[in-house]
Amino acid sequence: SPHSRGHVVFDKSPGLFVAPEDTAIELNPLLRLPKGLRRGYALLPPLLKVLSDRGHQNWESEAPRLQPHSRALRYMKRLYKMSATKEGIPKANKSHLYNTVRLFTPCSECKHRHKDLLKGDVHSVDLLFNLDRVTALEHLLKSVLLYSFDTSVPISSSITCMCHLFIKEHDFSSQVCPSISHSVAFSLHFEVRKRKWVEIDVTSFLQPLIATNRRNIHMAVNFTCLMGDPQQNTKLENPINVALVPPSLLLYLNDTSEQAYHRWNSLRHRRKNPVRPRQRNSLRIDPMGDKGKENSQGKRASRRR
Amino acid sequence: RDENLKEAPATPPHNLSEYFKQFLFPQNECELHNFRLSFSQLKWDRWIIAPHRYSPQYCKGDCPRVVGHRYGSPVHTMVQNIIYEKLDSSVPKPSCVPAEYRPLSVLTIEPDGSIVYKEYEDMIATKCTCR
Repeated sequence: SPHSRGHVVFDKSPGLFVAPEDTAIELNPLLRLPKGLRRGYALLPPLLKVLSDRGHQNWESEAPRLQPHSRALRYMKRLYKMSATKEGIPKANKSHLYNTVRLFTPCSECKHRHKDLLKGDVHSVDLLFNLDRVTALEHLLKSVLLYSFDTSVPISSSITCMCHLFIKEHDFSSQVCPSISHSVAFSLHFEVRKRKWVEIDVTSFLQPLIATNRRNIHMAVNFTCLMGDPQQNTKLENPINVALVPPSLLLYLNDTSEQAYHRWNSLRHRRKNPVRPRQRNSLRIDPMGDKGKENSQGKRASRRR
Repeated sequence: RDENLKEAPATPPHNLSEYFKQFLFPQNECELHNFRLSFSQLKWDRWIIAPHRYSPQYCKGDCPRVVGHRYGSPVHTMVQNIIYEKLDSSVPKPSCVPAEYRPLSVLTIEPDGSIVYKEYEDMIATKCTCR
């Protein structure tokens, strides 16, 4: 649009229009970008293709895309329904900060057992995530390891897992095996419900890596799962062979580029000419929106009313 | 007014309210029009998972000479009309364009197989203006 022409970003970070190298030449000069810019937005290159003279290009010629795991698709469709209306408009009552969520499935894994290390069955999974798609203008708010498991454990039983998470560093120059840079150990207790997803917040653990624009993250996860809940003094017993599908990595991001929807801008705009009473709660809201607090405040307001 | 009454109107109004409405709400004037598409029409449904339908809408219609507050147009719009009528007709008349938008959430599959949920700004026109 006219008002953005002056703002088109032409520096190293992917900007307003990103076109794959091969099509850039065919596009008219106004839309062409300097070489070396990476593909940034899934939506824009095809918009450009449709608009370019060769819009009639046959889409079949586009390189086939890797198909994501159906489980991952199911999770993201659920997230979509929670975040947007049927017409596809971001839900106004959602106070979350993120305007982008990316789900990565590990691109390689190797599974091996350590029989005598810990009590119970120890599973070890090697994970390598390639984060190339994250652009320079997408800032990390939260990262989660997303576990789904198919287990023969009956529903609504409690499981306690001891997990050990390692970050592996590759020193390509010395061709030595990857070394472990830092690790974290934690225990996880959860009830097996109908929807078998477990989210493990690893934001602080991955923050230093992602902040340094690391695009390949190599992790290893060891976990042992037992039935029972130590806090309720139930004895941990009969280790279960939980066949955990290797976790996906979920990144909640705030995209600061012009194309992305900036919820706060529209809120500020609305504040200038409020059409309905202001929200009482403060604006400091965590990236996921504070559902619990909202509810209690909602309740208090209704009680007061 | 008496004279008007004397002259027979070109089209005798069947009912007066319809007749006067055409002066209150001129026809073909700038307004928002519905337009709905499905990504499968653009062959994008292979990588756009949601939404299935997208209503971008569009603006179409004539811009009145004296735009006034109805469109929230800046004074410049009237000046441009004056330039077009009085000074240089090669300067285009003000156009009927979107003035406000709504965002759209899109769920897509990336070439590497990862999945991205992103909220895009200004994807649905909700209001038109002349400028």
